[in-house]
Amino acid sequence: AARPVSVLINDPVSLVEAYKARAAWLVEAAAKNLQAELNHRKSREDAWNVTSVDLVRASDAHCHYVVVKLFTAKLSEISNAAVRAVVTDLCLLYMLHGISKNAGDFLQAGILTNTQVNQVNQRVKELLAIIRLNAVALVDSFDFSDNYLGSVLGRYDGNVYENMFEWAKKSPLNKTEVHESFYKYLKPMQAKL
Amino acid sequence: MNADLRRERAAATFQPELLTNVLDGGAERTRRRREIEALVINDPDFQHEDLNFLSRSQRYEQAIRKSSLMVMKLREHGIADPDEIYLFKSFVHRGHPEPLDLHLGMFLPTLLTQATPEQQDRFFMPSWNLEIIGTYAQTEMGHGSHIRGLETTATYDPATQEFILNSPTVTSIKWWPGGLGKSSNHAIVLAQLYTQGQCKGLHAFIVPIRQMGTHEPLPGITVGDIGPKFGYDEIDNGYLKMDNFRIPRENMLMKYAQVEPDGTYVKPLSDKLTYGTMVFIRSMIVGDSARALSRACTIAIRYSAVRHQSELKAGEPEPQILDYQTQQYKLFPLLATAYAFHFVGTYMKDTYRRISADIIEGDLSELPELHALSAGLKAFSSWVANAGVEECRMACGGHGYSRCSGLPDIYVTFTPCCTYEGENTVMMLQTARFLIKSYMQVGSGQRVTGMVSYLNDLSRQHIQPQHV
Repeated sequence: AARPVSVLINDPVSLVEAYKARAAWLVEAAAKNLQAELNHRKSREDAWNVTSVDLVRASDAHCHYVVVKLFTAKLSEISNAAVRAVVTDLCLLYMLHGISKNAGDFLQAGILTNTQVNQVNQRVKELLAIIRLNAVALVDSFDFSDNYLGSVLGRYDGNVYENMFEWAKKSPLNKTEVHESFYKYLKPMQAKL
Repeated sequence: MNADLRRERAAATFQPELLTNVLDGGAERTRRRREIEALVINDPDFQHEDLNFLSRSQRYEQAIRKSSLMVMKLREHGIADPDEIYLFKSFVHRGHPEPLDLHLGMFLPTLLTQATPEQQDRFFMPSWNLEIIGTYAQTEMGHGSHIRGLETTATYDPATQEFILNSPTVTSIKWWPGGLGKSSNHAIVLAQLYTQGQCKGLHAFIVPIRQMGTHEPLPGITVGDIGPKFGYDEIDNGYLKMDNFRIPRENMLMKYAQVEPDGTYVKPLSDKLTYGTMVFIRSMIVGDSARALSRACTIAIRYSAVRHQSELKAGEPEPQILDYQTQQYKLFPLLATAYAFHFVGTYMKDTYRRISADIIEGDLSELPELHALSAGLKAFSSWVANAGVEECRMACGGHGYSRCSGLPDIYVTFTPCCTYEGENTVMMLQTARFLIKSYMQVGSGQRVTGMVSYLNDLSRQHIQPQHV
């Protein structure tokens, strides 16, 4: 049954309601399917097993709802306006991308219309361009030291290629210019051919 | 500094330091976290060759060396807060698992939460001082998430007031626990308790497995390393077979359930209490998902800002990869997810601590929801993060495949989260059990609280409430 949810796609709180409605819808659908199996006089264990795909979907939707609810709740705790703005963009992207990826649920449950799903897809692309400006600063904020990150590609100073070359030169295979296997196998083989 | 990154950072519309403070939970915590990391980075004892260039045995040896030093340095620096210990440990091992992980993360917390005061007097300090090096042996070769199916038995012998621990079949051999193969000399073993001829279900027992001092396996104990794995080279995941191995009655963890000297069994308040440690670890895995995904995003996004390739407009210089919408579409939703999971991870840690305190007060009312939520979020976040790390690796092109990128290590170190501490599908079905139960309660006119309270709003379509 459709849920009287009017979704404002730029309002995190409204999107949380949409996720809540989706979770409720999937939990109810799983429960009804389970009941239908029980009505076919299946044992409870069998009924549970032949409904488990629905049950996992319901749990997944419930968890997704919990994540968006907690993420949205966090926004109001961020005191600095500039930081709150960028994290709000991330929150919106997370939720709209989730709707886009699970559009079937939102459409089937009558939570969103086709037009709204199109708006969601468009809004996702707009948010990509908005977040692009701050992408590097957003990962810098995780504050991983190079020592902890352990990645030449992800070095803070970005001097990737020269360090990649230095790293490769340290490969154990490079301890000698000619690896001992050349003398043990390649050379004898060449001599025989 | 690479010019692209310099330009990116100059264009930011916010101060990363302020957001770092939000992630840490305050500026002081940021300062302290950096202080702890500096202790490690500036300590020559913790420097070593790139692990990628070492054999498995050398990696295990490095890990044991650093873990042994770590324990002493923790004392030297006076670090005792559990969160700070965890930080110090992850900086020492740079996000890699280490042989003492289960000792610190499972053995000690289980002693704290499931042992009686007398047992704590006997076991805790030697464990804190690493005389006792413990692990947590639950999973068996043939039995994983369905822990009620474990085969290991602990049969009580009232004549000698001992439990006889036994691995009756090959499939009952304990398999996987970290640190079990070569490092530990004790294990907390989960086994089916038999007393007065009846099975009383799963209980935890402290089992010595190696001789103190010589570290030789004890008679009746067969223990060893299970061999190379997809990753976790630093860890001696092990096997444990017990051949009617006897331990004193006092070695059963008896805070909640007890066995009297004559063999009488005393039931615990709730059978879910034995799983307390597992709920703790599942709650932490949400934070681990955030950390793995954050690291992968950091690498992929910085590299995508440095890497120039292809042509967007004919004749113009190759653009940064990060300017392609398709690259943004791969990485930015994952970046948003990393932030989301970070906040949820903090929530789960705080909630676990709050409800654990309630449990100690005897209030178990929120335990079922915590049990269900930690299982579900562990599965949800680890599945998404696992796929996300792999997406980041591929977003780095061929270089992402090289171990110099760090991404293969992040992946092979993180992916076990999807199967350990309960296989994810099983976790999801545990959450579903709680959801259906709550739905039935609503159907029979009761109201439900907590994260499932939205079910109260469902229309009153009557389903015959049957227990499933």
